[in-house]
Amino acid sequence: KLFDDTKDEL
Amino acid sequence: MNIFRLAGDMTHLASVLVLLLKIHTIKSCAGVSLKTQELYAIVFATRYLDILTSFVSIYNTLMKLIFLGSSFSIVWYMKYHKTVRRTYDRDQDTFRHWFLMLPCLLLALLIHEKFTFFEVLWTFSLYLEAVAILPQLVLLQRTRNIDNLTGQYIFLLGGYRGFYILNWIYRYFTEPHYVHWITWIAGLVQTLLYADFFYYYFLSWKNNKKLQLPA
Repeated sequence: KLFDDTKDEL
Repeated sequence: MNIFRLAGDMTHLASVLVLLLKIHTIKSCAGVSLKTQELYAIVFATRYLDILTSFVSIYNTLMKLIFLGSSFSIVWYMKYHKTVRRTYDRDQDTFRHWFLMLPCLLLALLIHEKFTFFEVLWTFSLYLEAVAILPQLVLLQRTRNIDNLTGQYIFLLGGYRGFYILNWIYRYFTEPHYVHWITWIAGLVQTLLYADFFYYYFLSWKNNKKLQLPA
């Protein structure tokens, strides 16, 4: 996975 | 999603809408820094590279599309629209944005969570967003003649940053393992850059006078 799950902000 | 994050996103959205409203209906971009708008377009382009590969929610994808679309269309309007581009304060907006981009790129290459292409660009976008408002603040200082919409645009952008800090504090205490030093420090620096502007904005609001910055 390129991005971890906490990168959910804009 | 907590209330602070939502409030932050909505003020961010409102700021973009205010700017588009000014450009669309008044057909003017007076007092708006093209340098800052170009930097934001780069910020969103480098941060949302994952738009096709990682899906968080419809809300997230939709907002990413809005920020990408609006930032690039604002740049397009200021550069190419036949009436709007004539209102651009070209001679005053002389900030060298390379001086902001290069250090941000170097810093992202040095300080990041993981040394991968996407991660470094994502980190670069955080650093760049932190300082992207500087050309706008310099232009504001130079033109001195600030119309309401431009003032509101910057006020809403600053509000968005403030709400994000509250969001991080909330998430830190409610979510396990929620620690993002790079995001927090870059975000804090960004918010501090608005402090001076906010001070004068509130002063003019309190005295019910037009916003004016000291020379």
